[in-house]
Amino acid sequence: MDCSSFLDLNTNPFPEMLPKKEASVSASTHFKRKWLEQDESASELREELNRVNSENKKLNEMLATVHENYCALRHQLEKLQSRQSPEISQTEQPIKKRKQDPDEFLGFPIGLSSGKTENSSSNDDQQQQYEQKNQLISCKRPVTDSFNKAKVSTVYVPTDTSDTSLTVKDGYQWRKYGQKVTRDNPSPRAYFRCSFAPSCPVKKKVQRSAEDPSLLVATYEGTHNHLGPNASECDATSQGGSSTVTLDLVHGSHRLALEKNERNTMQDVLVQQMASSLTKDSKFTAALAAAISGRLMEQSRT
Amino acid sequence: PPTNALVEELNRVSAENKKLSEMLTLMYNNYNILKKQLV
Repeated sequence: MDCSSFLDLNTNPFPEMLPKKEASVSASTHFKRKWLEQDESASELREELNRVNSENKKLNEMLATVHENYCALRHQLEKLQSRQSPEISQTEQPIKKRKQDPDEFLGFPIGLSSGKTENSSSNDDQQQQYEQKNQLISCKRPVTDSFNKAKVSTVYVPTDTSDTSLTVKDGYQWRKYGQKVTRDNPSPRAYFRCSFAPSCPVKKKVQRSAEDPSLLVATYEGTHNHLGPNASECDATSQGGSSTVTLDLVHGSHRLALEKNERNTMQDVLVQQMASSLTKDSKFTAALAAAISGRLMEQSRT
Repeated sequence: PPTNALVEELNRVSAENKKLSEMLTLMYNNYNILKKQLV
């Protein structure tokens, strides 16, 4: 480096011949400009940071307010539910206790809802937890839905085309609660509820088939939680083709009980038939009498 | 270096902000669901 330029000794009598000095001046202005630019960007960044921080604070406040309102509403709902069905609320108490933490229920990461700032290094972990909890919440609903989902079965019943009553005699008693005309079918659809409702959740929809008007399409939703109808009351069994209808309607324990009854009656009939045929057989009675008398003789000897 | 620190801090606060917004949306949705249930 040329020290003379720093000391300004003016060793060169021709300053116009000094291009190096010009270069150094331009470099310093360049640095100054750069520094100013950096300062400006820093101040801009600071402003932005302040803005985002204030937004953050506002969001936290809003979140706290909504959280409070949510908790109040939930409390109200729980109260109402417990008032409406004390029995159900008693059985569901452990589930409700599990849901006590609203943060957990909403799938929030720990510590955020209370306005706590989090460490940036653990951001990813907490984000994962947050997503997992959200997934859990979204998964929880379908599980309960599938659990409560009613069994749906469709039954085709032959009927007179002139009959417009839309009644399917399946042995159960039904209460009609509605009727509507659907787009896909010119004949109306009737809605029925089991007469044991609301304790029995079974519903029935009856509509004449669009393809074959001589058939009624009955769609059953749910399973009867009470005893099935008597065979004598069941009109459907008396109609040759529709006996399968009642079989479709018999579910679970009712079906098993019926099968057991049938088996028992069959066994009784077989035993009676065997007994009558054996008593009619004279050889068998003679053999039996001999065997019994032989036994008696042996016993008297001993 | 101070600019870099500022940028880092800004990124962190922005990420937190985003998360808070998501949470607020989620909570608001849940609140509305509950409200509907009550009605």
